[in-house]
Amino acid sequence: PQLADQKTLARQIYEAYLKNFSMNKAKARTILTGKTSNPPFVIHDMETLQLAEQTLVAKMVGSAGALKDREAEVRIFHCCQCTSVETVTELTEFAKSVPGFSSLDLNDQVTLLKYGVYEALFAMLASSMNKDGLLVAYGSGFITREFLKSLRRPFSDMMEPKFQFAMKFNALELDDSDLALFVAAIICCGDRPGLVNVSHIEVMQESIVHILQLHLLANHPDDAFLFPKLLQKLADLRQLVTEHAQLVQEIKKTEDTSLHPLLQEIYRDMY
Amino acid sequence: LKEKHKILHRLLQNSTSPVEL
Repeated sequence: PQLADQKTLARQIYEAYLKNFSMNKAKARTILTGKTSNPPFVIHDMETLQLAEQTLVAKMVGSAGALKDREAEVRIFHCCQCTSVETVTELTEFAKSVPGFSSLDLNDQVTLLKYGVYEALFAMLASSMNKDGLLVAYGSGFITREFLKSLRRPFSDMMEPKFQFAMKFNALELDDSDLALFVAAIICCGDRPGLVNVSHIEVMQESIVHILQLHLLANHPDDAFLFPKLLQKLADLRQLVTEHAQLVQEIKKTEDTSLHPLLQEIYRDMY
Repeated sequence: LKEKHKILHRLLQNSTSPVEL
């Protein structure tokens, strides 16, 4: 009966993942490996960026809006924020579908999301990346790594660490069923600062991590060390988010850009 | 904590309210 319960929980989490995220690894890999009839529009310089803004991301940039005359770096930063806000919204819905999460203390739910969403976001972002670039605008565009590197500082420092993480993370060859449990494990983490009912969350975390371990053994029988490797990725993601939060604070201080109120809430007093 | 995270709090309590982009 216990094994049946574990399989049910794993299935519920995977279904919640497929239902709540507009992009997943299977979809992204289909596009990135050229198996779609509509290949993504490649953004590799200022000209192709402008073309993409007029078509793919017109809604996000607001072609008639305040950002129209701003420099490319600021417009790209704004687009990144829009995507982040959408993913945080999706992650919140996903978290609410994880059995037990909604019955946690509401303050603890806020804390788990505050500290977990960016780690989860960067773990999932890897699915949309290859060594040459990143899918954007729901897979209708592909922005090259070289173009992102060529932006002026500090904006050029934004994505390269995520590419470096993604290349190592993608080498583990996780699929969406693995990622669903991994993202749930990131969110249900008992050592976030300021949690009230730690033991309640630790019970949830233990069962999710245990299911993740069993699932990896069954889904990747050739890689016996996949589970410990993934545990190390949790630590790497925490470091990646710490550095990202510092960079965003620097941009906020030195650049004339606004930060979305939801992201401000998350970054404020984070680390 | 809820006071400092009003949007997160709202997202947790109500899935239908959109977040302005």
